[in-house]
Amino acid sequence: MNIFRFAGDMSHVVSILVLLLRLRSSKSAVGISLKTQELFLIVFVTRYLDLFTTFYSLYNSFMKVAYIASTTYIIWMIRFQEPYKSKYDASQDSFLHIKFAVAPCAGLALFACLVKGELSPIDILWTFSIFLEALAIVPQLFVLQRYREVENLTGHYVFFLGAYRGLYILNWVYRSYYEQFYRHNWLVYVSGAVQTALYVDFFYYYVVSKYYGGKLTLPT
Amino acid sequence: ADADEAKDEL
Repeated sequence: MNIFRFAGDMSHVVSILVLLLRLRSSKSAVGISLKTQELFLIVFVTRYLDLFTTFYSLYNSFMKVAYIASTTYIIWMIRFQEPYKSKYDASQDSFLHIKFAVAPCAGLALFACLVKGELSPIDILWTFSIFLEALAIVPQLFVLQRYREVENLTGHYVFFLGAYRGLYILNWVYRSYYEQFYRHNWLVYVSGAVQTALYVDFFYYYVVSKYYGGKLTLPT
Repeated sequence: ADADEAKDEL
C-alpha cells in the first residue's frame, strides 16, 4: 500500500458516497447513467472473484465487498425504487449498449490471456474487467453531455471517480520504483491510461467552473 | 510481500 493507491481508493469511496448523497438529496436519478453503474457492477463482480481464492488483507476484502454492495444498491434504487425509478429516463441513457461493451472486452481478454498462457477462468475474467472498466464511464459522460448543465454533486461524483483513476497511475509509477517484486502488466497500464484520458476533457471544464465559481456547463 | 501484476489492487 502506498499513499497514491490509498488516496485513490478513498477517492473512489468518496465518489460512491457522493453519488448516494446526490440520489437521496435530489430524489431523482436524472443525469445519472444506470448503464455506467451496471457496467461497474459487472467490472467488480468479475474482478473480485479472487475474494473466494486469495486473501490479501482485511482492507482489500472489505473494500471489494463494499464496492459490490454499494453499486448493487445504487442499481436497485434506480431500477426498482420510487421516486428514482419513474424519474429515470432510459432514452437519455441510450449510448453504448451493454453487449457492445461486454463482447469486445471479452474477446480481447480471451485473446490476451491465450497469448499470455493464462487459461484459468479467474484470470480471463480479471483481464476482462480491466478492459471493461475503461469503457464503463462512457455512458455517464454521454448523459452529462446531453444535459450540458451538470448538477453540482453529479460533477463531484465524476471528478472523484476521475481522481481515483489518476491516482492509480501515480500508484503504478510508485510501485515500479519501490517494489522489488512488482511485475509490470502493460494491459493494466494501457487500459488505465485510456480510462484516465476519458476524464481529461471533463476535468478541464470542472476545474475552470470551480475557478470562476460558476456552474459547470459543458460545450455542445 | 511480492505482488503479482497489480492483482492485489482494487
